[in-house]
Amino acid sequence: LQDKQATNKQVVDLMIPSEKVAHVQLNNPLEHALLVLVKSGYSAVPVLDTSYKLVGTIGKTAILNQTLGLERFEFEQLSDMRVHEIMKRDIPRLTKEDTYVQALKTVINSPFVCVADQEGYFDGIITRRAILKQVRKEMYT
Amino acid sequence: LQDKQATNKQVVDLMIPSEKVAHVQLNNPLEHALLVLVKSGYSAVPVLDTSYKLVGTIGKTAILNQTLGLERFEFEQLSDMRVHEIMKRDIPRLTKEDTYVQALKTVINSPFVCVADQEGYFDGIITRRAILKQVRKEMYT
Ligand SMILES: Nc1ncnc2c1ncn2[C@@H]1O[C@@H]2COP(=O)(O)O[C@H]3[C@@H](O)[C@H](n4cnc5c(N)ncnc54)O[C@@H]3COP(=O)(O)O[C@H]2[C@H]1O
Ligand SMILES: Nc1ncnc2c1ncn2[C@@H]1O[C@@H]2COP(=O)(O)O[C@H]3[C@@H](O)[C@H](n4cnc5c(N)ncnc54)O[C@@H]3COP(=O)(O)O[C@H]2[C@H]1O
Repeated sequence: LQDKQATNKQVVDLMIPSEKVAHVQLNNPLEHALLVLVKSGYSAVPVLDTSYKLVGTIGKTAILNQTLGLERFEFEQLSDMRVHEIMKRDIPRLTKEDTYVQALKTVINSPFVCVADQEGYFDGIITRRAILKQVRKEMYT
Repeated sequence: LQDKQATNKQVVDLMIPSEKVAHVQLNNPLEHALLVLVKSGYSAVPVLDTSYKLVGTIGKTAILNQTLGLERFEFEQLSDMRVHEIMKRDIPRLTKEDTYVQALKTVINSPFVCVADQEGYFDGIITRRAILKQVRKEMYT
């Protein structure tokens, strides 16, 4: 790898910080989680616990999957279930000190990747958009 | 730009061809469109007309926005409305002969970009994942 071709930028320089990231809580009913997703416009967001530790992610697909009945959508299911019952727990993670190249590899299979510290406290997210903007910058050096 | 840094790959080399792309039709009721999206797992897909010309895109966010009532979700709205009423028509487009660099610029603001020919016939889609995999390949040359 030539020095020019891969910046020494770190995750912390490229991430959206936690205060700007929409999220839901473990205990929220699915109907509330869906409302957060529809109003924010995001297809999936991080799930945090009450001490703001990262526990997983949840998206519209997983929520709507719960409503697939035999003949039609059964949206009433959503008020009976909670985020922790269907969220994705096995998620890739980065730390603030990880490199741009490490981050690029993780977003190949994931539209966004959560950033957390050693104790699991949520720091922010790395998005494909942030990585692609950095890729474009590097093409013109 | 050094020759090594930006391949001469074209959109046709990187795209998912039309036969592998889930899509909906202009006239589909929104409930059917949502079913296609939930079962395929995709958050948004292209919209084609009956002669397979590209007319726009539609996603779960736009569909679910129609169900936001004052106090709760009003999912019954979905059987009364059609794709053409809420789809996004003003979308970026690429052609098969466009370059990898042109494609990279378009996916900065869009998770996928539709590919169509001069007459508007749908050829496929370029995804962020395909672009990011190419970026990674180019880092190791
Ligand atoms: N309000 C908005 N304003 C401008 N553009 C918007 C937008 N909402 C979505 N987009 C565009 O659509 C892409 C896909 O969004 P999606 O919600 O599916 O997927 C998003 C979402 O799941 C998550 N995400 C992004 N920003 C977030 C935030 N502030 N809070 C929570 N989740 C976020 O990261 C994924 C990838 O985001 P990325 O930026 O790469 O890609 C975004 C961005 O290019
Ligand atoms: N069945 C599956 N198998 C493996 N991975 C999956 C998957 N469904 C989704 N993913 C992963 O999730 C990302 C976001 O998918 P999303 O449906 O929001 O956003 C997708 C979707 O809106 C559209 N798309 C991708 N493939 C499609 C297809 N065959 N037909 C229709 N639309 C497609 O392009 C967007 C970006 O796709 P991209 O591949 O960059 O990014 C995908 C991919 O990394």
